[in-house]
Amino acid sequence: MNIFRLAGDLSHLAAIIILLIKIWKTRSCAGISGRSQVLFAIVFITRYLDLFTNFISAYNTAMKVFFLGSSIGTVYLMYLKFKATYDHNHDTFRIEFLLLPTALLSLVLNHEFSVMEILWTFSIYLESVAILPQLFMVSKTGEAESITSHYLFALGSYRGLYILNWIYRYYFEGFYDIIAIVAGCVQTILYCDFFYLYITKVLKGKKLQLPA
Amino acid sequence: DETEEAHDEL
Repeated sequence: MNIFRLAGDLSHLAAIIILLIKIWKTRSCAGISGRSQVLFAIVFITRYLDLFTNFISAYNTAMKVFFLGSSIGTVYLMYLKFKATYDHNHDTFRIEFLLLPTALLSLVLNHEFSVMEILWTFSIYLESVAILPQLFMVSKTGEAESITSHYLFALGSYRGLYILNWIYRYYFEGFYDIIAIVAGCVQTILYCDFFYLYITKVLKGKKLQLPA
Repeated sequence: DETEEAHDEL
């Protein structure tokens, strides 16, 4: 565990907590893509099956349980408890365009052709693009609430910090995982446009509004 | 062999 990975994990944790607080306090999931949240739940379920087969550390187990619980909880809040506030008219990204290619790619490009390994690989590929329905929704409505922007910033920073972690691990531990690295870079690149808007607008106290 | 190692990242 190095400082970049810890910072990345904490950023990921912060993103999820920000989202849950937003939904819970405002009693609304307006502006949030339920489709992205379903994809994240699939990501965690397929990646953390090793909870039952491998013990890495108490930290690792606790984080996995939290990510699983919170992602399934978010889907529950959006599709059941606060269903009336879910803005489904603007959440129209076709997720099969993400699910099918990532599923196929994980069957072809993986470390080992085994069920657990393919599901892990699928979760890595799917995570890299799972935010697209949310970004699509923001671009469709042309704006995002500040709290949604903070959520997206924390979520994007997480994989960016992981890239620093991978550079560190490559130099100091001789460890690298090419699948995670390439997918993580793709994932971070998808946020670049948003990062620019966040820094130039939201941090200056303005609402995130896309140029018309 | 990296495929034998567990994925230790989240």
